[in-house]
Amino acid sequence: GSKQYTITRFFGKQ
Amino acid sequence: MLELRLVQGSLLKKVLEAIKDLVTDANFDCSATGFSLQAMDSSHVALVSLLLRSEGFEHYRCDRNISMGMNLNNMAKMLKCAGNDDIITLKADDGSDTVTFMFESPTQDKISDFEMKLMDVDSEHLGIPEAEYHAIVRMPSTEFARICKDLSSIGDTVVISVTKEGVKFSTSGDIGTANVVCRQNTTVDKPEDATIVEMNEPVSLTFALRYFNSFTKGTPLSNTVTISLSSELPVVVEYKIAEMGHLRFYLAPKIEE
Repeated sequence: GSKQYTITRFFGKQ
Repeated sequence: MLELRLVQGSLLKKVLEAIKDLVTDANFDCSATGFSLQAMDSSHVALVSLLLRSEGFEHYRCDRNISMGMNLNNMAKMLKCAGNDDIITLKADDGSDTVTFMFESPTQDKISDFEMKLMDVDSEHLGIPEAEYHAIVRMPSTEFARICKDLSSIGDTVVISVTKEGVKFSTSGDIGTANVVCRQNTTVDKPEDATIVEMNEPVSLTFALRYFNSFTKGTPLSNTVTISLSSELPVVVEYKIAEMGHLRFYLAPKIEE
């Protein structure tokens, strides 16, 4: 199956 | 002191209708650059980024950077009370825990003000890196909305693939499968009816359709939508807001484990 990634996996906290 | 006068008040109404179901509470940030918002949905899978540049307002006064926490459903309720042709002015005093929306009819014969309570919203600002996308598709926003709606009656996820031939939207579900291919088409009477596929590299990504359907609530903001795809990045679905800025939705992909 495929896993739903979260946005924070790609964009770092500032 | 904050005072922002937007002649085309309907833009703000449309923005709220486009984001209120995706995001519950958010901070609106006001600075010399403009009026902006960045917020994630509750599952942190999608991110909304709004910018209304200060130059797009008829009057823009923002003495110092200010962040105003608002419940978007409540804000939408208030903005629904503005007429489509009304001029909308946002006002807030320094240190105040309320914001005032003032609505003026075009003929100035009706002036209303609605005061809304602000709230503390915990939010983390994410850094969105500048990216070179593998493919950028521009198409009529109504066409994109139609495809998302149609496919979501068949399946839950959409595979978006861009090749030389065009952009393909595919889904599958219990009742069967569906593929919609849009080829580049620039031989149209109006430029906004064109479909333009810019591809640097072929790309294919899988996404949850329900988010796309939520993003298409931005359709009234713009005749066209731009979809930017890269294999290692969230997709960007962008609605330009004429003369003012943009509403961008970012959605993290689903990746095979």
